[in-house]
Amino acid sequence: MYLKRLEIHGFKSFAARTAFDFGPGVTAVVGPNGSGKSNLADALRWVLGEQNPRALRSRKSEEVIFAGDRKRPPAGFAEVSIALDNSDGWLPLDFQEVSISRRLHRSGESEYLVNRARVRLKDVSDLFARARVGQNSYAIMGQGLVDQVLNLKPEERRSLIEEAA
Amino acid sequence: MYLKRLEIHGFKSFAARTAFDFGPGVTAVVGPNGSGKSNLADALRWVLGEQNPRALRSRKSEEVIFAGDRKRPPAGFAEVSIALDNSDGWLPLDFQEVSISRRLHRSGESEYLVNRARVRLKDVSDLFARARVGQNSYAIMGQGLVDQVLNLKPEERRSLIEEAA
Amino acid sequence: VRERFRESFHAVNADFGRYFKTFFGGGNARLALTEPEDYGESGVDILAQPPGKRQQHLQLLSGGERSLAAVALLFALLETNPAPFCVLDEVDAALDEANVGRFSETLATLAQQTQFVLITHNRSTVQAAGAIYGITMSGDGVSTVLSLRLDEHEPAGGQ
Amino acid sequence: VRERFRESFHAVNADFGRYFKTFFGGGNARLALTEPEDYGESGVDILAQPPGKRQQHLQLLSGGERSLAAVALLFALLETNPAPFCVLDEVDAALDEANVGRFSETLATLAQQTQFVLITHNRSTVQAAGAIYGITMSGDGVSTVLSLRLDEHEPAGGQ
Ligand SMILES: Nc1ncnc2c1ncn2[C@@H]1O[C@H](COP(=O)(O)OP(=O)(O)OP(=O)(O)O)[C@@H](O)[C@H]1O
Ligand SMILES: Nc1ncnc2c1ncn2[C@@H]1O[C@H](COP(=O)(O)OP(=O)(O)OP(=O)(O)O)[C@@H](O)[C@H]1O
Ligand SMILES: [Mg+2]
Ligand SMILES: [Mg+2]
Repeated sequence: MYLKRLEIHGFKSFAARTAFDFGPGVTAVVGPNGSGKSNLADALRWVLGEQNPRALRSRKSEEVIFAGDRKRPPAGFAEVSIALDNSDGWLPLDFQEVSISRRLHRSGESEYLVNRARVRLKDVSDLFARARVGQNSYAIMGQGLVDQVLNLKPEERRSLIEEAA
Repeated sequence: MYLKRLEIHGFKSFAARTAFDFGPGVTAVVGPNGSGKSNLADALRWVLGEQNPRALRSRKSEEVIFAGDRKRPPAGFAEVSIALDNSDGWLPLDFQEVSISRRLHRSGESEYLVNRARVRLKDVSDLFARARVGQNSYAIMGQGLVDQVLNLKPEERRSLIEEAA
Repeated sequence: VRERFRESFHAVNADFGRYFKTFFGGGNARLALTEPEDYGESGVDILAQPPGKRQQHLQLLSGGERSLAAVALLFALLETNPAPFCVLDEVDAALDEANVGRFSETLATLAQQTQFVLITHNRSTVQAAGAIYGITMSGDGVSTVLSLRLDEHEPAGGQ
Repeated sequence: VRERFRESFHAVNADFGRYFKTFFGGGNARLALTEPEDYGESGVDILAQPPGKRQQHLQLLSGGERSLAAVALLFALLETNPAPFCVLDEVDAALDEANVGRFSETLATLAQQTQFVLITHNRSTVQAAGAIYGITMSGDGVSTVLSLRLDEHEPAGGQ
């Protein structure tokens, strides 16, 4: 399984619909300070079900919606979608490709979709738990957090190893 | 006033007596990971009177003494000296050059010297307070601490401005 | 559960030691149980010993040494429990040139089994990538994307 | 005390705004009292607005933007209350190439009144220095020093 496509729309600084196609192997993301690179990492963490705003460098969950600027009004909602290549059957679903989306409206209403069908957050978490992805916290290493792994308490490190079991 | 010379002996990874001569302007310090660059910054923070081991990346104050390695035994004491150019009379002392030293023995006994005469810690702190140096915490910006200034609480930022008054 | 933890602990420990030696060009690193032999409840400690140095508490490691030890542990976890993809956001910021080289070589090998999205300012890390995306902020605070497929670009001028 | 705090607050605030504009090539930054007009007790907030963006809470700034804002505040404090020397340990680690350039230019100017000891891995930051010391770890965990006086060395090969 690997990440084939990422679409971001109205999430943080990605006001317009923006798409990234990925191949297997290493894709580098470069750009000036403040251009939106870590926002891309936040988008991936968010679509995998992250519920804690602080893990997305925000104070409230609505802060991930594009807040507007001189020319554009604030967005009404934020949406992130990923398409995963499932030809190896990693996700227990009968599809060659699985798409997962998350949407948050300014009203606070949030939606999750798997292959464009609405599901509950619990369904997404279960799906990922069976596929050993999602909250697998070490798979997305945020900026400046590299040595946070070393600052964990011994019992927190234990749960990292348990997850890998 | 500026820093003319720094001598480190038995402090952290500087087992042998090591001297640095500085001119005014910018002196760059380069070297591989783990070679001792931040230990040099710690030596400067220590000689200016730092009392908190955690600000020196240590748990106990004796941990700044060279701990020994395969070939050398642990050092018996750590000593750091600085020579300051005082031709502008910045330090309220009648000397063109002022030297300040700090020594810590494994026994826990510590000594402070100004121009090679033993003084108490309080004398060093007073001297620096009058010259607006020493605990001036922003003058030594530790590794990875750049944005700690931004994480201070509003009242802590106030004391930074008060120090500058 | 106890049995699975024991197996995973030993697997991660072995890989952690291996990656550490690759990154540091020697030395030793290992995981230790805070309550030895109690695989059911015990917490986990990390012991690291860069080459030529004594075994020391993690706090004494330098900034770059900490980054390298953390990445070695991350790669070991990815070996034992492969994730479909992994995002690394400027993990190379504190590394010197020699360590950046060792990191990107090891990454290129691990990328044969795990996909990586690698955010970096470091030109030499970019060499390890098969594709590059450039993100810029247009004058009005909105992120836009440029795809700089590696094969089209002279890597040195990449950014 | 209140009078002195008021003077120093306004001086640091003016310099902070100036350094911020230099580093970001525009935008705005200022200090604000949490209890306006109460110079005796009030805490201090920091407001930053990179060019083209709206004024935002510090937490929303990117890694590199935070480093630049912190250094702008540090330089402003050094203007108001000059320290005899200042040590900077890898403050440029999160900066992109353009910002490293702006940082080292500004440092070179400020270095006419304050002495700096600058620890860095960045070759282009080293250009701003009048002298370079190289520190290496001999095989047995002991730091040794090499003086690489700038005038003797071809800067590009400096390290
Ligand atoms: N909800 C939002 N709406 C609009 N812009 C936002 C929102 N949240 C964050 N931003 C903007 O995103 C920018 C930060 O982007 P990001 O952290 O991704 O930068 P970066 O490319 O990682 O930079 P660096 O190289 O410095 O780490 C901030 O300047 C902020 O203005
Ligand atoms: N008391 C001590 N005795 C001997 N060695 C010590 C002592 N305290 C720290 N060290 C050594 O100093 C090394 C760290 O040095 P330092 O943090 O200065 O590296 P650095 O040059 O700043 O590296 P980086 O570029 O990664 O930040 C550690 O590897 C540690 O072994
Ligand atoms: Mg970033
Ligand atoms: Mg360091």
